[in-house]
Amino acid sequence: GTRIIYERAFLMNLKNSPLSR
Amino acid sequence: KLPALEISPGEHKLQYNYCLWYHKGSMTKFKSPNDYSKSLHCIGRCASVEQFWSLYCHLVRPSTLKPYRELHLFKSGIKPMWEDPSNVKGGKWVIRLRKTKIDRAWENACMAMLGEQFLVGPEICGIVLSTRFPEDLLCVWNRTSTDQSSINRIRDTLRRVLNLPPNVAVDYKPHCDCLK
Repeated sequence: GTRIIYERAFLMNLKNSPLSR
Repeated sequence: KLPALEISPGEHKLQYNYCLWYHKGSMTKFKSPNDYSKSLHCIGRCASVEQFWSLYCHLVRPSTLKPYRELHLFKSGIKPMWEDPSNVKGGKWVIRLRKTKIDRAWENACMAMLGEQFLVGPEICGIVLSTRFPEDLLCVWNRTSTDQSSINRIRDTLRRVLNLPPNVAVDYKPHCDCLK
């Protein structure tokens, strides 16, 4: 299947998302 | 055997699930792999980016850990031991870093692994942070110590994501050398 690739900037943006708390 | 991790709507699934292990080492060597295995504790798991952050944000910064502590972020199903079937033919890249550099390096290495930046498919087993004195160690474990193209790619990605100056050495060590 497709490989799920995330750039660092994208991952960092999710650090403070409500779902990450 | 742990139950499967669930992902809530809106979360961003990772390519692999991971387990974070903590190990409090000592100067004395473990007598057997079994003793070492018992000293490893799974302190959390993640299947999505959000689950990783909620775990990560509860951890103290690596630079504040005492010497001879280890954090292992490994793919689910792979125990961070040389003897694990996924590791037994593998090896690791080792980077020595000053305490002032380790927090950022650990975070960037985790990001690269979770985001599949190494582009070596299932070759990556996990990442280890080992606190020592005066420097700490950051290691990336892979499955196949004879897979030169994957090994080179892991090294080049590490150099790039950690922004390592050319004078910082990166050494490869097959696990079989450690098992001897």
